[in-house]
Amino acid sequence: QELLLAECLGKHPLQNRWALWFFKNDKSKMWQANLRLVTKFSTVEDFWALYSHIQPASKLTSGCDYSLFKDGIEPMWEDSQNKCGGRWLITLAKQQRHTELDRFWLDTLLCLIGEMFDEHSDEVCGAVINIRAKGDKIAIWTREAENQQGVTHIGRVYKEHLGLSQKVVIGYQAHADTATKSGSLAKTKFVV
Amino acid sequence: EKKRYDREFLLGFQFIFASM
Repeated sequence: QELLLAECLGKHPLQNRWALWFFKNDKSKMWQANLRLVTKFSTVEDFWALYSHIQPASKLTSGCDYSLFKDGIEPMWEDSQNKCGGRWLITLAKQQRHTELDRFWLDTLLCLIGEMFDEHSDEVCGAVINIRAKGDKIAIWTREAENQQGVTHIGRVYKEHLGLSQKVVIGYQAHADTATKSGSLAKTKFVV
Repeated sequence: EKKRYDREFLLGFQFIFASM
């Protein structure tokens, strides 16, 4: 009966095919050898089947990342579709790993696969979550840092979907600036 | 036509597929 029901239901196609990547920090290997493609999906149903069977981000060990990118874009600055882009960065306090991290990451994923950025959804490349002892980070990567209108629209919608207060300010950094400066020193190009 | 889904719609599928 369940099989028959599943066949009758049909699946809901997404606008894009998405790839989930996993990074585990092993210092004995090169950075790219630590980055693995987990799987790709292109329907709502397959997204949940995947999401339900992987570790929640809050249970990963420090140094690990999940990345969700459109099929054909690798989760690294060097990819041709990322190199002129940047990221909206959410920096979390340590205690937020247990209270908000998983919800923020799930809402980030839903924003991406649901194409919730209106006519600017094509600007989105993917999203990354970094699990780090000093504080976790979530970011949405977009393809063109100079597209102020698109970038700020994405930032405003993203902030609203995370349920962040108007008092909270989030910043956008161009990858070109992040790549040449260490961590927190990277220049903030836009804020919302 | 673009395939767009809102949060509530997507969340509606969560527990159906978590239990399969």
